Amino acid sequence: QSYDYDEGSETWPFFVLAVLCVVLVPLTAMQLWELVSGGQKDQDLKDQLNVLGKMSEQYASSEILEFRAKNLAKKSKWLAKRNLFIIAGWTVVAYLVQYIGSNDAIQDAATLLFDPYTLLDISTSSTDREIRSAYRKLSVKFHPDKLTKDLSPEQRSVAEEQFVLITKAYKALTDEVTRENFLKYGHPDGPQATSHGIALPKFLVDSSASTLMVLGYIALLGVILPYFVSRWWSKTQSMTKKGIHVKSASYFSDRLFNFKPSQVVTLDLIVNWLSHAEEFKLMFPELGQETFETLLHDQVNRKHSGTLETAKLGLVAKSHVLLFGLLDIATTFRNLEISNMAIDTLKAIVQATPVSPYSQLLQLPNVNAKSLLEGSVDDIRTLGKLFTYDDAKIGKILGIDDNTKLQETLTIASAIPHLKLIRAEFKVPGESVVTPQSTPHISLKVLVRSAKHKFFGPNLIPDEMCQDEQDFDSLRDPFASILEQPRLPQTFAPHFPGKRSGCWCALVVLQKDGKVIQTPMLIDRLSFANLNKDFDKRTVKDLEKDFKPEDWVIGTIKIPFSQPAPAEKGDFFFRVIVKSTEYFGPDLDFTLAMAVRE
Amino acid sequence: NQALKRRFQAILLRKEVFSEQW
Amino acid sequence: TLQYDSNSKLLDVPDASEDVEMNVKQINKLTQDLVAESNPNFTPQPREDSTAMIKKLFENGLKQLQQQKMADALKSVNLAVEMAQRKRAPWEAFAVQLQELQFMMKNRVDLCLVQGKFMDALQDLDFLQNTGLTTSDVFIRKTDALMKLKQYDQARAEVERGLSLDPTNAKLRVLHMENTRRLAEYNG
Repeated sequence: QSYDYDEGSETWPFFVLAVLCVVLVPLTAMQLWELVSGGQKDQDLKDQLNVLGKMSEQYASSEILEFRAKNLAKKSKWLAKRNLFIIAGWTVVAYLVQYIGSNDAIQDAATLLFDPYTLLDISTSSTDREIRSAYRKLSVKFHPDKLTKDLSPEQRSVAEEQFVLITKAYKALTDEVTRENFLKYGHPDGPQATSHGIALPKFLVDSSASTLMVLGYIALLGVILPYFVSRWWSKTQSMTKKGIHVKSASYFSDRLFNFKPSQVVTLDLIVNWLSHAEEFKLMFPELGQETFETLLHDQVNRKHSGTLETAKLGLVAKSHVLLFGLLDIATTFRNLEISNMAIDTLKAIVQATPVSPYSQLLQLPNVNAKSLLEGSVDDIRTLGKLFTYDDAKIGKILGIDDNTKLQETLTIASAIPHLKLIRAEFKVPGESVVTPQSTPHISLKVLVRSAKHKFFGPNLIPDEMCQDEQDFDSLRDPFASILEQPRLPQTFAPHFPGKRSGCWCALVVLQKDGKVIQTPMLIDRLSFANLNKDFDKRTVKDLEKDFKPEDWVIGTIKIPFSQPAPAEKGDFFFRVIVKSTEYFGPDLDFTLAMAVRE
Repeated sequence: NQALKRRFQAILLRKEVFSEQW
Repeated sequence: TLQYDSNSKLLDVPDASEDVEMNVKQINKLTQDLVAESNPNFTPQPREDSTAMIKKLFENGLKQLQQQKMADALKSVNLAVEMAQRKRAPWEAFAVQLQELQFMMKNRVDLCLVQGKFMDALQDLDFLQNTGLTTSDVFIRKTDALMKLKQYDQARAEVERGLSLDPTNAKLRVLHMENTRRLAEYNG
């Protein structure tokens, strides 16, 4: 009851200003950061090979472009709201600052502050001599004995007050006791009167307004706050670490737990599991599990879903994160077949091509499936084999009559990246061998090449090109050098609703029991520079003469190993599988021995 | 024994699935 | 709800989940076999007459193999395997049943391979691997079958696994080289 209220509007502007700044400063910083880094990301995409991305736009259907445009509009609307809030916020801040500046009551309170430097009219970094000389000059001017006779009594008392203040200021800067007081309490005379109050104008707390205020507080603390907190909490609780719904994760776990080894793992099985995902039910509560399954199959078989086409695109966009969640769970259950098929299913959905022995060719645009499967005499299943024929013959094999279309298809086919293993080893940073109980990681040197390039053995690449930097930083963090490689460019995926660049998934399997030993490692940085090279297998005749290893860029993949090396000496075998999530064909699958020695 | 029998009886079905796939 | 038919001595659980249904089927199978068992003092010891029958059929097959009558040999061995599956009671020693089956299956695999029935051989080999037989000869035959079926990537995975368990096996090494050559051709 004895509290003072903010009659003179002295305190509440500062309160509002503080609250606004707490919100606006981080928000503005975040927005500026996004603007800058967004520009950087675009630059990265431009740096890498972009022919696949451009072609992908060209071949995308109108529904997909519409779908993307709608999503972009949603995103930019939210961004516009955020920007609006930032602008409005800073405008209010500017107004408040100006209000504070012009408010007399606040200014009066400010003048009560004791500032010896302004009183003595010197700068804050003056020396003792400067202070003394300033004091002497002013005291001469304002000393009561030195004042002129023709001053009015009021002028006299003002001068006398000024003299007292000047003396105090001098003492505050020189005399020990006064200076201590000044530093502790801000005033040489010791603690001044302080007042405590509430930063609200009285009318808000008095009479009728007070009931409104109380109701307002009750609503805020008892209703609005709990509502938002509980909504946020249930949203966080409903998602797993990998970003899928807990119900979906528990469904996948249940399927894997009850998985019978006699069951053959097919695309149909994975799609069936996916169709039970909770995310789909939440997105389309009016559709059932069987519809989801049918729509996903439509995507893989490039069938138009009629009225459900937009729904299908929504499901397909969501299936990306669901498949990664399934992959994570499958590796935790150590099941290699499911892990492999999950990645293959992602490929099938991205390329809208079923998993079959001919997927590598069917993923290309303009291919006539019928003439491919029934046509040629030789059974061609791989891109590499396809490029052993000349362009005209390829056109016949793929059933493409139009020459422009054929050229586009060939451009895409030769731009699909294939991984070629150059070197592979288990490495312990700082050691020359893998010692017992050490922490090795798997270091791979790969060549990203086109199916069109002539094959050359890994021993044609000299060891010097495969060496890593041996400096202190690389020993401390062997994975830092990976970040120097550029990000993957856009994938050719005209049937996928979003723009994507994908990644490669690295799985490590113990050969002894054939089971996966750790969660997958995602690789999203590799240089595609080699794909531009013209090293056509049909034209290069003499490998020895034409091959120049220094023209080729070697990529590095480092896979962390989740367990320490075994305690005994010996040879331990692991199978390393590096699968692309985007294209059929560019995968690696090999055995790597870990030689544990003293 | 029953598990063994079930696994044995799955052989025919697996043959069909793989033949279709390949 | 559990329902029991006292005439057929069988249980039934309508609208049951997959697991419960399987359990009920197993219980019913066991009940039927027990009811059909004539000897009140049955033991886990494998029955003499079943063993004799299975052995006879199998040896028949071997004889036909020696006479180069491959198709007939396969038929006899198939019969022997089917007999083992049907005649053996579920309470007879598992280790004996498994060994008997695996032995006959190994011969069936070879007969299939010789007659070009690669998919059949592959499924039998998968069965042998799944039931714990991871010897090198299984890997050798599986690699061979996969190569014949043009599944060169899978063949490579098999032969590499075989080599990691038996690094000095000459036959596996030869198969590995051959498969690498075929893979190179397959990829142009």
